[in-house]
Amino acid sequence: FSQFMLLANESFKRTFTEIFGGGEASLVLEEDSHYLSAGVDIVLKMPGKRSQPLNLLSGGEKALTCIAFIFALLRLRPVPFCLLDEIDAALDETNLMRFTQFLKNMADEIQFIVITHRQTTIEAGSNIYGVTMPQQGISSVLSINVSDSISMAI
Amino acid sequence: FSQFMLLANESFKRTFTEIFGGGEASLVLEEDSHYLSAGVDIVLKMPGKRSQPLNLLSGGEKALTCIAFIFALLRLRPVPFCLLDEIDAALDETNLMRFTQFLKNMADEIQFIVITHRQTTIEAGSNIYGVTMPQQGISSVLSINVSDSISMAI
Amino acid sequence: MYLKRLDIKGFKSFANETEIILEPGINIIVGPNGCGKSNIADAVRWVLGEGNVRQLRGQKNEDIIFNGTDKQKPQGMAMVDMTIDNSDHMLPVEYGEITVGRKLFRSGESEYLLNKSRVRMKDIVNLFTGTGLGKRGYSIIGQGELEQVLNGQAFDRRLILEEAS
Amino acid sequence: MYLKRLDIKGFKSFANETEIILEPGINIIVGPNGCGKSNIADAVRWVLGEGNVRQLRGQKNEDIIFNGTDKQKPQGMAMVDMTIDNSDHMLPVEYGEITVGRKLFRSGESEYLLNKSRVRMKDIVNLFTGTGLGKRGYSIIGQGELEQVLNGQAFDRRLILEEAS
Ligand SMILES: Nc1ncnc2c1ncn2[C@@H]1O[C@H](COP(=O)(O)OP(=O)(O)OP(=O)(O)O)[C@@H](O)[C@H]1O
Ligand SMILES: Nc1ncnc2c1ncn2[C@@H]1O[C@H](COP(=O)(O)OP(=O)(O)OP(=O)(O)O)[C@@H](O)[C@H]1O
Ligand SMILES: [Mg+2]
Ligand SMILES: [Mg+2]
Repeated sequence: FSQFMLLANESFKRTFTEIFGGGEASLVLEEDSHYLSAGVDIVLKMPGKRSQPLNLLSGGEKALTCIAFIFALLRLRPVPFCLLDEIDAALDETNLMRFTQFLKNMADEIQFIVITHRQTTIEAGSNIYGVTMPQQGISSVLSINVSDSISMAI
Repeated sequence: FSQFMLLANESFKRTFTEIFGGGEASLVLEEDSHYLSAGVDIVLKMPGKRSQPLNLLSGGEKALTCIAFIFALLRLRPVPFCLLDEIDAALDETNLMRFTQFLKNMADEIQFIVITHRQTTIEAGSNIYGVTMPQQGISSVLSINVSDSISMAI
Repeated sequence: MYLKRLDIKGFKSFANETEIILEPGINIIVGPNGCGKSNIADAVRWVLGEGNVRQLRGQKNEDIIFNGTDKQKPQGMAMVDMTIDNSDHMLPVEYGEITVGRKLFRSGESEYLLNKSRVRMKDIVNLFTGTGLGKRGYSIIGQGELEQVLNGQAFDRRLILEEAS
Repeated sequence: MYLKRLDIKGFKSFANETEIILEPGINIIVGPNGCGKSNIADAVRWVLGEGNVRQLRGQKNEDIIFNGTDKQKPQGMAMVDMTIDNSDHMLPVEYGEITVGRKLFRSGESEYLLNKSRVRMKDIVNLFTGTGLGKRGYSIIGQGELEQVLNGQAFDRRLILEEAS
């Protein structure tokens, strides 16, 4: 496990700095517990700011940090497909672009299924599916081609 | 208190049905507790759907229900000002319009301070303030006039 | 290996037989609030062997069976079939295509299917071991679950890492 | 009664003296992630007498004092002044305008001010009693707190109703 911790830490450092365009981050084992039950803490510093307790981070900074953590693991140990349900809700437009860029970089290796309301994310997709309820209470799915999808950003 | 419960229930029914364009809702005291310590449960039915446990609701339906609850109280017992921090994050465009319409209806009586990333909400405002960090890590606030604000939807 | 197709019927708001054909790359699902997008995510979790109905926003098992609308009666069964392209044989079986199926009846009876033959739930769970498509994995991030990585316990993060290693 | 103006200095990311003039009606605050919007909400909560630093995302009291950047040193004090238009005399005092102020020093010392005269924290809290601007009220809904109404305990909902009545 400690072997893997080194790799995970490495991947997280790299992914974090890439996705935030700077800053520093690392994964550390909790000190005050027995080795086998020690949890993993995240220590980080946003670009230009000082290292601070995680709680002081903004909603969007937290969301993007969690995304960096997940993506760091995906790069290290890919899964065949990854389903993401509205994980981009808290991101501003700039961070949304970074997030979608990352998706595109990994899309050769991993199939992504992304539920979203955000236009920028929709535009990053190669296949769009619209879910609707023409009959109240009963779902129905249709395949949408990319140009119509912009107006489907509901 | 039970007097107030009746008023609150009434206001919630009305607000819910208005904000969802249908459906039913009510506030009920928990049965299985002593009167003084009984909590308040919410029972509801979305338009066209059957009454279901709250957990099965979607992210947006839950958000709008919470908004209906808060607004029901605001109509009953207004506060001088109300600060809302990104409460519109989970709403689709249609529900966003309903939410902003409600804000406008109450804005004569209550001053709203709304933090948002959503264009529709920004357009409902009469005063816009942009917060930025020209120096990394240090916040700065400027008043924006309404026409520029559309491009500030970050 | 990728998720090729989902067939959903009677599962939550999917009263009618619904077929969703997916492609490699980035598949986007959009739609208004409450129309069923997260229900699709629940369907994937469920057919992969999710045993805890609370992870699917339910309270009792039958909550995931279509329970009717103003105009339509409840149904007696929920079923989800997931078809996986296995031409790279990431799954240790000879088939180039695998269909995993799950049914739940109001009586409480369950069925699990692997390419049409009846199996047990643990056979399905075992099939996917090592692929990362697991319970503690990070292959499905549900609505509102993202923040758990930071807000959750340090030990949960360790579990995620252990699952990955 | 409405919130006319906020003056913030040394509070969280507001290193420099910042003045925000608000109007009746709908005031919108926008900006990128991490630029300080929720910090403004925290400042309002704090100056109204929030005693629990965890409600402001802090762990210890001095977390709310500007703690520096790559280029600027930490500061020794956080202060927030909130000016309220009281021409309708909703607040039971003779003034048509009220300024509530709060300071915190790194030493741990605190100051509370009401129109420039030193008061205790409970005087500030009492001033706002009955207006709904209270601890359990619904006048400030922080980021991510909305869902609490449904996800929280039934008893918490009761407390909110009791606060309102
Ligand atoms: N067993 C069931 N029978 C019928 N309808 C159900 C059942 N379980 C859940 N639903 C309905 O499905 C809807 C929720 O769908 P879902 O969570 O997929 O929405 P969503 O598209 O993700 O929306 P959002 O964008 O708000 O997250 C709810 O209206 C709920 O009432
Ligand atoms: N005491 C402090 N000193 C300096 N910076 C601080 C302090 N406390 C918090 N911050 C910084 O303030 C930022 C958070 O600001 P805030 O939560 O207001 O963002 P926001 O504009 O609401 O963003 P979002 O849109 O992502 O919610 C963080 O980057 C955090 O590091
Ligand atoms: Mg959803
Ligand atoms: Mg914020």
